[in-house]
Amino acid sequence: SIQALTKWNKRNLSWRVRAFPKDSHLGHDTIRALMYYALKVWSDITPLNFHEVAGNNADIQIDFSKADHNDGYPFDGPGGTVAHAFFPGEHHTAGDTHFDDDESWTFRSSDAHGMDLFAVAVHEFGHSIGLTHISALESIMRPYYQGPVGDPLKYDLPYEDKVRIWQLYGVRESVSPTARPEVPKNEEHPLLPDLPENRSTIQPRKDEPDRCTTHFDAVAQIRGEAFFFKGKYFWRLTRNKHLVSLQPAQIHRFWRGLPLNMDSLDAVYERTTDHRIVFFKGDRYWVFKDNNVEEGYPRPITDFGLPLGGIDAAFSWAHNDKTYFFKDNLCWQYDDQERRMDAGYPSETTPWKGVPETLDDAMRWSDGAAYFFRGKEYWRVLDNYMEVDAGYPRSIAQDWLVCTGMQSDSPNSRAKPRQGHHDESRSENGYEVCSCTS
Amino acid sequence: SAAPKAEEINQGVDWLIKFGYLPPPDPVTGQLQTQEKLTRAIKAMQRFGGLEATGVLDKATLELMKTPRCSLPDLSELDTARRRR
Repeated sequence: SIQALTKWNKRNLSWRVRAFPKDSHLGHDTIRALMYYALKVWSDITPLNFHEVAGNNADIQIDFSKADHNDGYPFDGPGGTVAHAFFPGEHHTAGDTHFDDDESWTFRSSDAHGMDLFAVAVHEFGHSIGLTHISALESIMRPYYQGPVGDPLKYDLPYEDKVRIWQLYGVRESVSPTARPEVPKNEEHPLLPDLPENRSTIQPRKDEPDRCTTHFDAVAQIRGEAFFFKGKYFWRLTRNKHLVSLQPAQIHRFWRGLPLNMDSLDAVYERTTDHRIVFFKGDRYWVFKDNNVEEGYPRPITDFGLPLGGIDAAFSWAHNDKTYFFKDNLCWQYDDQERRMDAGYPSETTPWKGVPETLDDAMRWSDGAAYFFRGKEYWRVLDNYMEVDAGYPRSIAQDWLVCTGMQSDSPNSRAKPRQGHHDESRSENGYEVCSCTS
Repeated sequence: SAAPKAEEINQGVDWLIKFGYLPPPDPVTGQLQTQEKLTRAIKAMQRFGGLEATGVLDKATLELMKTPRCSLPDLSELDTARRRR
């Protein structure tokens, strides 16, 4: 898609929520706060400033409306089209943003069917300031809804989007094109409601584990996203490594067909040959197509040439697409293409130096590296390497499950923020960025 | 894979028009679109959506068309005009 030819000539833009949703569990203050943070995503890195006003003359009028609302872009009920915004210009609707009031708008929800209001608002405000759709998978300006993008207070735009908005407005003074924007501590920001598990009205379920202190039963990359399984629950992270919800989802409510009395899993992996998802528990395994179990399962793990007694971990290594199974100090190499175990296994040594002798689970990730999990720590082996990367093990809670001070479940489990870590790269994805702010 | 039903093709054409991949129907010929134009539009949509550009309204393409999304077109009128030129 080409870049829109319009942009705002002024740098100070006013906004207002003109019409709130008629029937939403999100309060007015939450919606205003989410709009504030979605706009802030863009003003953090450009010379644009947004301020909320009360009158009818706001540059960006925000409405929750249904069906035909007289702008030529009628909404179509739940699903389908969920929102739109008008590009900058002289027209009276320029910058205006409309959300479909028939959608189930959510915030920090584990409900897979809801629409995360913050994620959609960031996308729509991109249009309000002049960005068109783009096909890049990582971009927030991709036209399709891709699920929540994580905590509004910590959201960092994908690099493609930063570059495109910098092309329109330049870089905000004091912002390095390669560093994460930092929020000045003395600025006042609207409060977002407490995290669901901290609300006094919603008690965590008794068996719900604390993601910041637990050891995980299984970890897997499924459809490019990361899944952390513990007991009857799992947490999900998007392709960009954003935690979808701080609250875990129940395994049975998402993966349909596992026995209801199953209280935990041993290992999970996505088969590279046909993208089926394989779940292991004890001597049995289940094969899923998407989130439904296939006919004829469970079956015994001896199908793989594994002995009875269960496994600890399973993952497919990106380097050779072979699947590795682990049990205690033993490791097997399996060929999913040929559906047979490779000769010479089990072995008492893993192919990767520095990986712990016993594992909770392992997974490949989109950076090409293999990740090994044990206890509260994980180890990384870079693509094409046979040895654990320097600086590992690191904390699973801190690096994957957003357990920094503010977001941890309990004060006792708070992890310290990462020290002395910053990206020194001047370019990403082939873009070079020059900062010319004068 | 099974061929798409007539209803799915109609919905697909509407979708492609709505999001800028096909020009709006000619007032003289009504909804008629040439097969070549339709195939090209489906390919463009598939490329934009990260699917393999087959030009066929297959299951994955129809699924993507059902995915919740922003109402704005992916290709602007300027884009379409440029391609036409």
